[in-house]
Amino acid sequence: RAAQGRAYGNLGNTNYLLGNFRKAVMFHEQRLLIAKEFGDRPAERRAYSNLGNSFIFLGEFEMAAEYYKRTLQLARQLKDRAVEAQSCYSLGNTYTLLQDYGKAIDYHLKHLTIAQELNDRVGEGRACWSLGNAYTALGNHDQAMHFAEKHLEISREVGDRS
Amino acid sequence: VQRMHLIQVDSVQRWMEDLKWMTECE
Repeated sequence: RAAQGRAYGNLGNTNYLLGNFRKAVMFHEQRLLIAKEFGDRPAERRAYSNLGNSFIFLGEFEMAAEYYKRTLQLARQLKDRAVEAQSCYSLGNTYTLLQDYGKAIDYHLKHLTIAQELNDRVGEGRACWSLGNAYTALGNHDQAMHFAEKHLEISREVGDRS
Repeated sequence: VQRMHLIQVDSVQRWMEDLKWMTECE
């Protein structure tokens, strides 16, 4: 049964990479059931994250947000700061797709805090870029300028010309 | 509003490009 769980996860991932997102969801849901059966929380966490990603490409952003929230919850329980940061980044982007810029900003700020804590300059740059765009969408140009300047500074530092 | 929507797309597009290849391995 445990091997079956891993096989479902691999089938979900393979279908995802092939662009078969409906099938990917089906397999990751099966993987999730088995992870829960075994009380395997890291596997449960992976399934949530994989499901969130699949729903993004199905255009079902509300569903994606729900799964990313569960990913975030488990990442916190498992004390995995890197995954917590990634979940916040995903949630920020998902709420941007949903055009809920207030929530997008909340999550991008959370991502920024963790990226700074982990000394992840690339992550920090992404967070600033995203925040600049979200504040622009809200018409808050002072904050947008602040984050655009930080984005430029970090991009120069990491040598990202684009 | 339309212009702002276009502006916000670039950072999200970049994220989605990375997401395409992002799977959590067993």
